[in-house]
Amino acid sequence: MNIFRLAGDMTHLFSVLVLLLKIHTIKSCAGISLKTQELYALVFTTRYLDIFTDFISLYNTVMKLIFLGSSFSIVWYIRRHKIVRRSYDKDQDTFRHYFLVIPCLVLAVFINHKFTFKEVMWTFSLYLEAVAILPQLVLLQRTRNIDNLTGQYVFLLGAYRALYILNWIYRHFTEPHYVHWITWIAGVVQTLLYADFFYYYFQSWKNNEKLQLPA
Amino acid sequence: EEDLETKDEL
Repeated sequence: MNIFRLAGDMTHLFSVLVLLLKIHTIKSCAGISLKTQELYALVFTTRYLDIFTDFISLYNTVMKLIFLGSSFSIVWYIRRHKIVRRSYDKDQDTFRHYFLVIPCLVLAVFINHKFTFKEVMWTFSLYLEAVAILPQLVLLQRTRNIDNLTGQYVFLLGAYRALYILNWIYRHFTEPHYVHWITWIAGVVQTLLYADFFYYYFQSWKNNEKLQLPA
Repeated sequence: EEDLETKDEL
């Protein structure tokens, strides 16, 4: 475990907790894309299939349970909670899941490290995670208003993957056998998708004005 | 061993 990975995991943990706390305290999910949250629940489910078969460390297992629990709770809140669901903007959050799920599945079947169920599922989760933020970014551009908690949430999500890239670079140089190009590519694509959001986030932060994404 | 290596990350 190196500092980049720990910082990445903490940033990721913080992002889902910020979101869960926001929804739980103000009982609103305005500006949040349910599609993205459902895709993340799918990412964690297909990524952590080995949670009960391969024990890596207590930290690893606890974090997996937290990510699974928080992502499913967020989906539950937006779908089922009698107050929160009223603030869900379903006419704006229209991104089709299968536009992302199908291509990632097909890609994972053809491009993977090993053609086994677990490995294909794991690769699928990597590809899906790279694009899962798209419905959220589309929703932000449509609704144009970004409350700062949502902005912080997306920012932290992007930052976590950028820290993971530093972790992969660090491990590449310190652990010679550790090179997984699929992980690299998916991680870089994911971070690039956030790049334009980062640009506008920093612009608004620097000019101390409300975050506006171009239409 | 290689497999475990990949999977030690979240």
